[in-house]
Amino acid sequence: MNLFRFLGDTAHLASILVLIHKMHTTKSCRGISFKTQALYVAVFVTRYLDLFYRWVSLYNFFMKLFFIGSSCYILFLMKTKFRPTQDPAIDTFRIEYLLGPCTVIALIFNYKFSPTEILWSFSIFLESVAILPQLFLLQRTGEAETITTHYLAALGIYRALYIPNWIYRYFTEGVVDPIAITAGLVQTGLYIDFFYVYVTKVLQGQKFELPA
Amino acid sequence: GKECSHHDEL
Repeated sequence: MNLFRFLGDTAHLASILVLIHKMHTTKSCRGISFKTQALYVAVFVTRYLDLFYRWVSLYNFFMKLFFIGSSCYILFLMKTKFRPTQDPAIDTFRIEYLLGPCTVIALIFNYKFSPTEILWSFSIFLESVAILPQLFLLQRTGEAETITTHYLAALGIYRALYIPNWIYRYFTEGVVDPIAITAGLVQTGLYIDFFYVYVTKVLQGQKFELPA
Repeated sequence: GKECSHHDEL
């Protein structure tokens, strides 16, 4: 564990709490892509199967439980209490275009051709693109509630912080994880446009609006 | 391959 990874995980945790807070305070899941949230459940469940057979640490154990539990809770809220505030008509990204390629790539690029390692690779690749339906929705509506942009910013910061974590681990432990690094760079890259608008507008106190 | 180092990451 190093500071970058710890802060990254903290940002990830914070992003989820911000999202749940947004839903409860605005009594709405407006502007949130159900598809992205469903993909995150798939990401966490396929990656954390090792909860059953690998002990890492108490921290690792509880974080995994939190990510699986909270992502399922978010889906539950979106399908029950806040269902009327959800608009499937704008959440139209075709996730089969993500699931298909991620499956194929996971079958090709993995550290061992075993079910759990393939699922681990799949979860890494899927996570890297899981935000696309959300960014697509944002692009379609052209604007977002400020709290939703804080959620996305925290999520982007989480991924960005994993990059110095890998650099640090390379120099201190000599480990390199090409799959996680490649997917992580792609994932962080997807946030660049968002971050530009976030920094130049939201952090200056303006509303998040995309140029027409 | 070696036991992958990445498995301690979240």
